[in-house]
This record gives sequence, C-alpha cells and structure tokens, in this order.
Amino acid sequence: NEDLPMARKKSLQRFFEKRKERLTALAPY
Amino acid sequence: PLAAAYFNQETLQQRLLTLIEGARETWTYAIFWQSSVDVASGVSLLGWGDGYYKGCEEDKRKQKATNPAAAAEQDHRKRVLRELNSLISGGAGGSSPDETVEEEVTDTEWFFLVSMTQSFVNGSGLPGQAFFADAPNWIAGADRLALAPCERARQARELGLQTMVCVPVGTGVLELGSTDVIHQSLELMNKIRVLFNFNSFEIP
Repeated sequence: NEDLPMARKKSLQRFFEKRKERLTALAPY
Repeated sequence: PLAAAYFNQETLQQRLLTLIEGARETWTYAIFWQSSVDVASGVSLLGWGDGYYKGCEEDKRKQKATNPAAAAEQDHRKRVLRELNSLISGGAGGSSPDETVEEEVTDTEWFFLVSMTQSFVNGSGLPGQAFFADAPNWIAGADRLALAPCERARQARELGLQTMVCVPVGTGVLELGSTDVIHQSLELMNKIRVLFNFNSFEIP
C-alpha cells in the first residue's frame, strides 16, 4: 500500500467511486 | 511558481472531467501522462499523472462471459480489481465485498486500469511520440489503430477502442480514447489548449 504512488491511489479511488455510481445507475431496482 | 501551484491533482482531475463531460463527442476516458527525468540515468519518462474514466455503451450491456477463455479473463480481472480495492482501502478485509469488485470488468475499464501501470521512455509509444515530436497524434478508426507503431494502440483496438488522441500539453501529454470513430476536431483542440494551458494563471 505504501508503495502505491499518491497519483495512482487517488485515481483508483475515483475509478471505484465512479464504477459504483455506474453500477448503481444500471441496477434494475 | 503560481502555475505550478495550480497544477495539482485536483485541478488536473477537474480539467479532465470538464473536457470529457463537456465535449460534443463521446470520449470514453482521458489520461494525463506526466513527464519527468530520471536524474541518475537521464532517461526521459512519461508516467501516470491522472485519469478520468467516463465509460461507454459497453458498460451498459451486461455481457456474461460465454466461453471458458472469456470467463477465465473475467476471473483474472475481478481478482486484480479485488486486490486494487484492497490496496486503496487499507488492506485485505478492510472493506466489505460489493458489486464494485464483483461485477464484470469491461474491456475499456480494463484498458484504463492497465494504463495506470504503464510508462513511456524516451519517446516510445503514442504518448511518447507526441511528446517527443511536440505534435498531436490523432488516430481514428480501428484499422488505423491496428497499424500504429505502438503496442498500446494495438491493445486499445483489441479492447474495443476506435479512436486515440495524444496531445502534448505543458509538462506532459493528454490522451483521449473513444469506442467511437471520432475525426480530428479543431474545436476540441482549442478546448484542450485553453483547459491545459499551464502557463496561464487562470483556473479554468
């Protein structure tokens, strides 16, 4: 975890947040 | 120094988002490749600066892997996603498993994630070529991506992308990708110049 550069870490966090939003929007209910 | 102060992760993310969400065309992602020089070796390097993934129509189609090879590929992608999620959430078991890591990882999502591990040395790859030549590189069409002298472009095509654009801006290269065929647009190039003009003291 400590080896993950901050830029990539923040990008990954955003990617997961956006992915969750997309999946929620696509959910049938 | 002022320009440098504005060039941080937050304003960079905002610029990428503004460009992609405000564009007339449908772009799947935007990545800023940051240039640096390795002091010891003198090697010039373009590495991950930041990225914004918007997604595409593919994300809306719930394709279930129908053959063993595709199913194995999905298993691999989900495993990597779980590990990455664990990394950013502070270790294994740090967060409860949810659909964020258990749902299918689309081809373009995978391409974006793999990009975070890539870098381009001394003018290699499409981003490196654009940076080295200080000239934009706009490739529209799967057949043209297949012919590009760049492994990344060929991988992009294999994963469903049809357009890749690399534009040198400030201290790096802006890369855009789309699953649509998008031809060169002066409007977009001007927008990039305004949004990524790092000599400007104005926050867009």
